[in-house]
Amino acid sequence: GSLTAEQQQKIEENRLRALARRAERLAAQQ
Amino acid sequence: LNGLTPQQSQVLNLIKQCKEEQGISIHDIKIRLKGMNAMAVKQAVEFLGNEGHIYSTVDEDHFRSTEA
Repeated sequence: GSLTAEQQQKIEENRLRALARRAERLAAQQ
Repeated sequence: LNGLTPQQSQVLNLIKQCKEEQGISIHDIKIRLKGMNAMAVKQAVEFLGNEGHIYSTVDEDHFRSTEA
């Protein structure tokens, strides 16, 4: 990996936010 | 089938296929999906982001899939 630890952390935060958003959207569709 | 338009599905599948740590850029998506215009790509990316299918990585121009 050529990414810095800081970049990797930011990416992981964005991933977790997106997963939470996905769960919200799926719940809203129920 | 999955609540996505064919265009949105195409963009999502392309993003899912990307194994790079930093994801795929909008520029590369446009190149890979030659038949789709720039506005359609931009709108699909925006929709997929709002739905939590994808997320930005090193900047607002690179994306990865939450389902990869």
